[in-house]
Amino acid sequence: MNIFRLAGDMTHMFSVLVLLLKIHTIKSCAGVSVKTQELYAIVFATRYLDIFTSFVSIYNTFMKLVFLGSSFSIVWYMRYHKAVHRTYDREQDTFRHWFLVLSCLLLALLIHEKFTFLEVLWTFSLYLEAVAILPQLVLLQRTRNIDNLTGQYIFLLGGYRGLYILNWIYRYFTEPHFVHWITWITGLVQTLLYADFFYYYFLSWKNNKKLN
Amino acid sequence: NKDDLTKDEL
Repeated sequence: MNIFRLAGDMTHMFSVLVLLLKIHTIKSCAGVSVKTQELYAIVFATRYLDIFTSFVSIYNTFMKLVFLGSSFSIVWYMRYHKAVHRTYDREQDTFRHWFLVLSCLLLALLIHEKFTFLEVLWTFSLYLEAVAILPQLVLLQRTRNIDNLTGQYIFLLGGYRGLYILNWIYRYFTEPHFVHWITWITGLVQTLLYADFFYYYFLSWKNNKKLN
Repeated sequence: NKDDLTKDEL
């Protein structure tokens, strides 16, 4: 464990807790894409299949449970909680995210480190996580403006993978033969997808005006 | 073994 990875995990945990808290407290999910939340639930479900078979550490297991619990709770709130579901913007959140699932699955079947069930699903979860934010970014552009909690959610979500990139650089230089091209490339693509959001987020913060 | 090492990240 290094400071970059710990900071990345904390940032990631805060991003999902910020969103869950917002939805739970104000009973609203305005501006939030349920499709991105569903993609994240699938990412965690397929990445943490080994949660019961291979034990890494208490921290690792605890964080996996936090991510699984929060992502499925957010989807549940947005789909089945009456008050919250009423605030869901169905007309605007129209990204065909099942195509993302299918293409990532096909890609994982083609490009992976080992052709085993767990490894292919793990690789699939990396590809899917890289593009999972797309429905949310499209919804953001359509609804033109964004409340600051959702903005913070996206900012933290983008930031966590950026911190992971620093972690991979650190591990590459400190651990012999620590090379994982698939993880690195997907992590880089994921972070780059947030680039223009970061730009506008920074502008709105600098000019102290509403993000839109 | 190598596996556990690679899967130590979230």
